[in-house]
Amino acid sequence: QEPLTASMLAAAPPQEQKQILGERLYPLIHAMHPFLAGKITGMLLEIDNSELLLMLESPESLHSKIEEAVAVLQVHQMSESSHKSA
Amino acid sequence: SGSSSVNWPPEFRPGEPWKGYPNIDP
Repeated sequence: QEPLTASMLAAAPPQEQKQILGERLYPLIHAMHPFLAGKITGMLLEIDNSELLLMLESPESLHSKIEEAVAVLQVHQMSESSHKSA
Repeated sequence: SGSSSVNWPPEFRPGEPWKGYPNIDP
């Protein structure tokens, strides 16, 4: 798969840009967190496209962002379940 | 007033149109 560039992304409509980024991010995230990949990808798509492009080029920054997202997701899920069980 | 945070974050599904954040400004 050829690397995604800013000009390739800019050629697509805004809504489709997130779709394209998501399709690139998902398999990378799935390799690390198969059960949370969809949710984590959804979270990361909140980030600016330019930053997402940089993350796709830099596995280290992508990995740290994924771990950050997992931590946020776990806290969120814990607070949701404590609300429900209260 | 109910909270809508239960479904956060929206889940990305490969091959399906992404409409998690419809209010993105170009």
